[in-house]
Amino acid sequence: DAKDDTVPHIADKLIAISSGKGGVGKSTVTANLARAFAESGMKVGVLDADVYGFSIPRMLGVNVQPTLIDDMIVPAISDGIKVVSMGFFVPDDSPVVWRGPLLHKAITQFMTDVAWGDIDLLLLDLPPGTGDVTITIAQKLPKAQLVVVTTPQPAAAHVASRVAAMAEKTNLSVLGVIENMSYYVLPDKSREYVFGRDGGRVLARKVNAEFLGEIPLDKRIREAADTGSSLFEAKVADDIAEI
Amino acid sequence: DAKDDTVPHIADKLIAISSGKGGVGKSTVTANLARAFAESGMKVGVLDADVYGFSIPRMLGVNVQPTLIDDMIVPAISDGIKVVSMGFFVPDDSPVVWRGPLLHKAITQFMTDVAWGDIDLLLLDLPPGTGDVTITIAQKLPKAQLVVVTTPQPAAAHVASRVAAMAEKTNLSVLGVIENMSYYVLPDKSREYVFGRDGGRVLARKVNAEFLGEIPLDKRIREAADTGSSLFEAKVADDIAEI
Ligand SMILES: Nc1ncnc2c1ncn2[C@@H]1O[C@H](COP(=O)(O)OP(=O)(O)O)[C@@H](O)[C@H]1O
Ligand SMILES: Nc1ncnc2c1ncn2[C@@H]1O[C@H](COP(=O)(O)OP(=O)(O)O)[C@@H](O)[C@H]1O
Repeated sequence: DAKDDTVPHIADKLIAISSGKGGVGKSTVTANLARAFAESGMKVGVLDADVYGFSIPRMLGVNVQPTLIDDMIVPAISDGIKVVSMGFFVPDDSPVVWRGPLLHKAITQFMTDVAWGDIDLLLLDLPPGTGDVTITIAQKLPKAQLVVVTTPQPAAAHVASRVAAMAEKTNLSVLGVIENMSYYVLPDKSREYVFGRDGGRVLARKVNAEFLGEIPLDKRIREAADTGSSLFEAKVADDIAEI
Repeated sequence: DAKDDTVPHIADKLIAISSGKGGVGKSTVTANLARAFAESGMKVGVLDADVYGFSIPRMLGVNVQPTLIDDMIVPAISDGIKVVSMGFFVPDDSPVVWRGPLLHKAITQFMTDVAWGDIDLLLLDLPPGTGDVTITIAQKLPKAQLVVVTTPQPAAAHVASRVAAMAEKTNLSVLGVIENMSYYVLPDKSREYVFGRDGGRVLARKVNAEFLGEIPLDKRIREAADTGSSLFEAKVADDIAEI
């Protein structure tokens, strides 16, 4: 049973952030959740396991490589947040084609050989979708909870059954759904729902989970993610911090 | 050599639409290109090979299943466009986990056993990314050209080297790059570059291909895609038709 090789205890709270497909803002939400929790005083670690696009280091402004001491990976630290990304170990432009046994070995090493120290919460940025890479990682997590990031399109709710099926298969509970790019705030403060409405609420109902909130489509969110700076300076993250 | 089992001649022009990651609007662009070419008088076929998210039938308003005559798939027709999707043959909510030999067989059948009839142009909606499914499909195409859909973020240009590497590996030439969600038009007609600027042009330069144009982030594009209606009624597609 794949469950037997779950990783040893890392932190009291372990939240894996997932999405049905790429481009919905999963990594952006992970980076901002990490900041929001750190800002509230928690000791936070982030493991970037999105093998198809490692963007957490950039979004958290991490420019240094983690170090290896006695065969253990010591995370990089930025704004008090500990960060380990599989991307640190892959040359920048090489297409990561992780397959089967190589992937299993790399993931296990990332999850067992990191000296996280004393952290309260570990956030894990999962690969998008519910393919075998995502399932492999999810199966190794002990008592993790899943947060699903989606966009407002009703079609996005279609992925619900796949995420729920994955959560069941890997013994994870779905903590909640965060809807991203929910609306664009016009100069007159009215809202335009560019991608439609209610995809997040429909998804939360379908997987019996809580709807955790909406995040606006806002240029400042993208600028903060591109420069690795904290959203808090832009004061846009109030929505996210409340989550 | 995988090239030996390329598909027989389908149409004079074969364009495969790809993207570095999901959620950039690849299928939306494919559907709108199909309409733009059909509107200009060409006989167009669309093969939806995006095994991770079959959205072409919905976007082209196709509600009927294709039929099987003498073991050949006869495409569904909507607004004069012939459509075949692997999604027709997969139950709606079942997570498609196509692997290895099963996938090869399904793809080959879709590409050789369809009675396209006399078409001028075949558009092929590839799966997002440059993983082995995408490469498998691309290797079966005879003289196809690749169009890459991207969004404006500079990070999106990172996928360039992977798309170029894929094109080289599969003997496809990169026809050009289309940038989608380039800007949001405010009520006063000024433009807000929500996702940044120039990712498309940077990508086109990196892969030595033409920059084919920008498509705005516009609610009407999403509404047309969700209802399977033609953008032309919304007169938003002028940009796309010019491409
Ligand atoms: N709410 C938002 N407003 C504006 N841009 C956003 C928002 N969320 C994400 N983005 C941008 O969209 C792009 C995709 O986000 P990312 O987090 O990389 O998605 P994913 O991890 O789901 O692939 C990034 O350029 C990011 O900056
Ligand atoms: N230019 C655009 N403006 C507004 N919405 C768009 C635009 N392009 C795509 N969309 C919407 O974004 C979502 C993702 O598009 P889709 O074509 O499914 O992406 P992909 O095929 O790359 O995964 C869809 O809901 C679509 O309607």
